[in-house]
Amino acid sequence: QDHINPKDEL
Amino acid sequence: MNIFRLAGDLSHLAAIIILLLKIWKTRSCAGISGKSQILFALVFTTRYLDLLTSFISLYNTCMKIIYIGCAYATVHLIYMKFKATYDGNHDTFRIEFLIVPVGGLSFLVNHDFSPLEILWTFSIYLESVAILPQLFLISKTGEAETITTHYLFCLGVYRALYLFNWIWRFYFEGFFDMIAIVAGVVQTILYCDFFYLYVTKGEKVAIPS
Repeated sequence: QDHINPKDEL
Repeated sequence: MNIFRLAGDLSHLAAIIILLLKIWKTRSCAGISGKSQILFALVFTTRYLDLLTSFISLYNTCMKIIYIGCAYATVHLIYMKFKATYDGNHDTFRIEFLIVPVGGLSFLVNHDFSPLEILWTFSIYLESVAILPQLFLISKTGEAETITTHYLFCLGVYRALYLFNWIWRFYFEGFFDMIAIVAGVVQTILYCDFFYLYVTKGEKVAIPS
């Protein structure tokens, strides 16, 4: 899966 | 981290603090939609469950705890402590009409069919419409206190700044999350009507019902 969101944003 | 995301987070934090202080200092939640605050508490709860599973940074963890704490404190002030000042007659938006479709959509359109991912997706979709009860309340009463308009302005600006953050991250990091971007665009568009009134009217904002 490309562009996995690292969920590092609030 | 980039300047747009930091500015966005600080604007979001400012909005949350402004609202909490406004209710606490005036000992009144008149003109505030308790339903929107319930939705925001739900957004933070479903989005920040990863507090229990992953550590990103001290900043990330602290901000999440502050957001969740302030959200529940605000709901508590509205529905318990200053319940007598709650404008239940005007805060009548049916939030189940938001939660059910958003819940269904998060099952249909997500990046990964895992519990945490679906809850995250639910929180992203829900946040984009969570302000509707508040805007609906203001349109019904026909006006908003100045401090409430500052709260809404900061809240609206935060996600608009996040849009610039996503442009920045796409350009410099090749990162993009279509779900967050589309929801963020919808969320920001919902504020446009308010932004126009906030900028043109300055003082008392009267959203024509």
